[in-house]
Amino acid sequence: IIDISRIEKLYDLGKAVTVRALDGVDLKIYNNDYVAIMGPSGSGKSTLMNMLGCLDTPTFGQYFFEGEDVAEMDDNELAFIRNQKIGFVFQSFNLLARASTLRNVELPLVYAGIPKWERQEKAQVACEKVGLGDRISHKPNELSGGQRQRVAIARALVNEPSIILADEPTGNLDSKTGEEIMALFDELHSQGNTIILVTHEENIANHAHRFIRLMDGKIESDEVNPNR
Amino acid sequence: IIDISRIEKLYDLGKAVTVRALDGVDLKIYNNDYVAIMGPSGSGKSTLMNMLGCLDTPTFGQYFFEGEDVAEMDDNELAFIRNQKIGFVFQSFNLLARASTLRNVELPLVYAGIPKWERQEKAQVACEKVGLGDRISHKPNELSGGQRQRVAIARALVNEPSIILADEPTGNLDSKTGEEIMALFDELHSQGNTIILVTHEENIANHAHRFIRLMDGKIESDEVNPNR
Ligand SMILES: Nc1ncnc2c1ncn2[C@@H]1O[C@H](COP(=O)(O)OP(=O)(O)OP(=O)(O)O)[C@@H](O)[C@H]1O
Ligand SMILES: Nc1ncnc2c1ncn2[C@@H]1O[C@H](COP(=O)(O)OP(=O)(O)OP(=O)(O)O)[C@@H](O)[C@H]1O
Ligand SMILES: [Mg+2]
Ligand SMILES: [Mg+2]
Repeated sequence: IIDISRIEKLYDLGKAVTVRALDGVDLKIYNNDYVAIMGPSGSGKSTLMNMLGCLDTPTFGQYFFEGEDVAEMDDNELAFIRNQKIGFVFQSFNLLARASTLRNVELPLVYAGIPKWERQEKAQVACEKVGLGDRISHKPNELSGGQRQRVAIARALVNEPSIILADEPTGNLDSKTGEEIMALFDELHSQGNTIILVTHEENIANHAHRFIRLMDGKIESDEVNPNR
Repeated sequence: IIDISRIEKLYDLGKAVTVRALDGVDLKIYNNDYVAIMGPSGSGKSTLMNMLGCLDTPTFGQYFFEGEDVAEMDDNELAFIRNQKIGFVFQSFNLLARASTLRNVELPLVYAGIPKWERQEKAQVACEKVGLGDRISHKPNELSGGQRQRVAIARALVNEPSIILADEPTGNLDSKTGEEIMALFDELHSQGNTIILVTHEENIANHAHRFIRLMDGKIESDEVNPNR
């Protein structure tokens, strides 16, 4: 369902310095894949995730999403993909500072045109699934780091997307809460959805079926999870 | 050197709901301690760290820092503690968005009145120690999550404080980079400094000599690291 070839993302910093965040990436993701992307800090994982989520465009290379060239899509098609087909959990959460938890989680449903009573109900359910049922009126600065991370996760899942891209979803969570979130992802995977997560923790990665390792903007290895 | 007793931090959210972020904490930290604070998401770890770092005041209870009551200190004394005695690594980094890495790291030296050439040199050294020597002119949005985390770490260390408070310092780092940062903390500890870190990862916690576990705003256990 995702086919990217020869993807490069270059940042030109003047003075003849170019940062090669992605330096030639070929990757195919299939329906119902469960992928863990790993690699050193700065190796290009978030940049790759932003490409896959249609949130950023490559400097070179091609991206076919469900058989169609993303570079040829208009704004409406792209918005539909980002809002309804893909659920994205950002490494730095990207929550609205002045909105409550419930409002933050309900935002994708607003863009999807869901009526008010229905979206508040769906947002409430999503909050309960990540253990934040008693935090729905808190704003982000009234939440702990791990609670903010869970708001970002609930928001990504509320539109029931079939592809979930999660960038370090358990980075701020203790082991028990982290495993509760992973149980949620496992369940979504068993329902037929596609899960791609970036993580640096081996026991979190172990839930996935396929390991992709990045190094200096390139894919170093792409293999079946040896522990399954 | 740090003596807190019966510390409570309560948030009043109206409608007769009170969040008890810290619910009666007694704690003594000694010179050259190496402490790992652990506990579930939302259990009060960051709130406790903010108390210890004199960045927030308790609702009830007392805090003696090096024998003096923090509640009796004036703004100058508190500023001196926060800027020179304690180095604080925030869970959400708190970097200046419009400033470069070097400028962000050099900030505590500006407040300490260090002259320009000397602080740029010290900031450069601090950046190299966390592996960011080639990222000094990047702004935060031009850095990866783990790189931003390392800017926050370099900034906390640049004034050579004797007490380091680090809230999830390796949450966004792969294992290898995380161990490089822990080697840095181990070295600082061996030089006589006091290290207090919040972490949810067992192998990171294992560098510490003393484990404190929080649960629902209270200390559940406080023991020597059984693995040492
Ligand atoms: N300004 C606030 N108003 C209301 N509640 C708050 C506020 N700040 C924090 N809290 C609550 O206090 C509790 C403790 O928060 P804290 O940030 O200390 O947790 P933590 O242990 O650091 O969690 P994490 O591991 O997720 O970072 C949380 O349940 C949080 O919702
Ligand atoms: N706007 C930008 N300008 C210049 N360089 C950038 C920019 N954005 C990212 N980079 C660089 O691209 C590289 C890859 O960044 P990316 O965020 O993808 O890394 P990552 O693998 O997610 O790292 P981490 O594990 O630390 O989150 C980094 O070295 C970073 O400094
Ligand atoms: Mg990243
Ligand atoms: Mg915290």
